[in-house]
Amino acid sequence: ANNQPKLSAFFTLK
Amino acid sequence: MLELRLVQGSLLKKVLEAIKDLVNDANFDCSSSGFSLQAMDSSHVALVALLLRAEGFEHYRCDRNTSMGMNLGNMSKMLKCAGNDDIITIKGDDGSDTVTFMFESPTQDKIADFEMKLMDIDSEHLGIPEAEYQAIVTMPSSEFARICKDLASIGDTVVISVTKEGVKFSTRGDIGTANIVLRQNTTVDKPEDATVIEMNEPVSLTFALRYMNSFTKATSLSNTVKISLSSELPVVVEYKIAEMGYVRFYLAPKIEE
Repeated sequence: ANNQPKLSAFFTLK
Repeated sequence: MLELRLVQGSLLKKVLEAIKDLVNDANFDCSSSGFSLQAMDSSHVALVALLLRAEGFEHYRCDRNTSMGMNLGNMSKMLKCAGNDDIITIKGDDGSDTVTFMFESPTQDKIADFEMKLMDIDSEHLGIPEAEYQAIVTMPSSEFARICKDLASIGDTVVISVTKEGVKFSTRGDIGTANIVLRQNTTVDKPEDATVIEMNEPVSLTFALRYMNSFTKATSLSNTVKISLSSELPVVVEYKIAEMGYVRFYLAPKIEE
């Protein structure tokens, strides 16, 4: 399942 | 001091049922504008954002911005003790390590207080900018739930493709393949039965059905669901909470192998 990116790849930490 | 009185207490019960399996612990943020939450699942692949606007409460008092860490499983246990017709009031004192849920029966002949321990949660808040989406599909929430459930019996992932022909949900698994196409349909008796496809350009993305099925636990909150799709962005699956706000789920698309 390494083709599942995490949300941090799209959104930045506040 | 915080005191939030929600006449339609069942909404809060439904919200908890919608999110408690996706997220274990979360900080509820209370400000003058409303009661909100943003939390990711443990694998940081999906995110839930909840907003209950202050105007939706019969009484809303929040003297200063407060963040209350709660275990959602425990919160759900407590809210399950409220009747569906009960008025629910959330009460908190500054600096306290507990929150109180008060349940009042509609006839005021039964009043219950449940005090729950708060917890310290290190949560990571993501900045989610406003975005243009390539396609937005609005459809009956029950139909979306049915499709996700049906496809999960065949495969693990769903490809959602929007073209001018309609929106296609596809999966494949060991036993075979499945394709479900919905066309735009606005000639319905009730507006909530419509399927509306707003497409700026065609888009096709793959998602884990396990998460999609988890999102559909919010189905009872809204007759319709809005699915916003863009390559390069997580999908947004939004259930509006009438008069009050929304529950939005974000899920990162899978990358084709």
